[in-house]
Amino acid sequence: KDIIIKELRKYPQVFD
Amino acid sequence: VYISKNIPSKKEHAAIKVHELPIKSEILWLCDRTFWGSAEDNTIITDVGIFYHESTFGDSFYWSITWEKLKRVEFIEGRDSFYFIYSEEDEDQNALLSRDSFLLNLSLEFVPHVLSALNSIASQIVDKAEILLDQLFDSTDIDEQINISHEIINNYPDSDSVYMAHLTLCYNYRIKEDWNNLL
Repeated sequence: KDIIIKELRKYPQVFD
Repeated sequence: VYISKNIPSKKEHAAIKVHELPIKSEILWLCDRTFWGSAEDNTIITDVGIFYHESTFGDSFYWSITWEKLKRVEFIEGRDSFYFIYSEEDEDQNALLSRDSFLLNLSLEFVPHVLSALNSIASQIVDKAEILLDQLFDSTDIDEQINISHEIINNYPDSDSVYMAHLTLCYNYRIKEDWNNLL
């Protein structure tokens, strides 16, 4: 879970 | 688009229901693909994998892939699609999902970010059933082998390791002359 959130948060312009 | 902690609970519940996920599942990322915000058409990411649902005129299309099976993701520009690769030997198993299906209004400039995120996750999440199987082979203790076998069978019933787990279980129950469990 932590791995996934960390990777998605690297690209806030896409995933946030 | 919503990320963990900011997903409205109504949308989260709708998505869990649509994909028939266990009630307690946590959605880490959700792309609501409906116009009216019901989140019934969606792309979601959970700790298990990626799930996609789309309904058109009463027909439903479901697609999903678990992280443990996903090897990598590529983008095919001419087809404007993401190519999810989970078997290098059997290309028929791999799946295409169009750019818009994955993330509504995703512009081309962001595609490398999506690829980078997905591939990074896929490479970091290893097959836990396979690790348990390695432990099973390394173990010399019968009771430990029985416990590990049960863990594989209960938690990863669809994995390739289940056959070996059942075999080990039978073998060990026979050695212990535990006929009830063997049956």
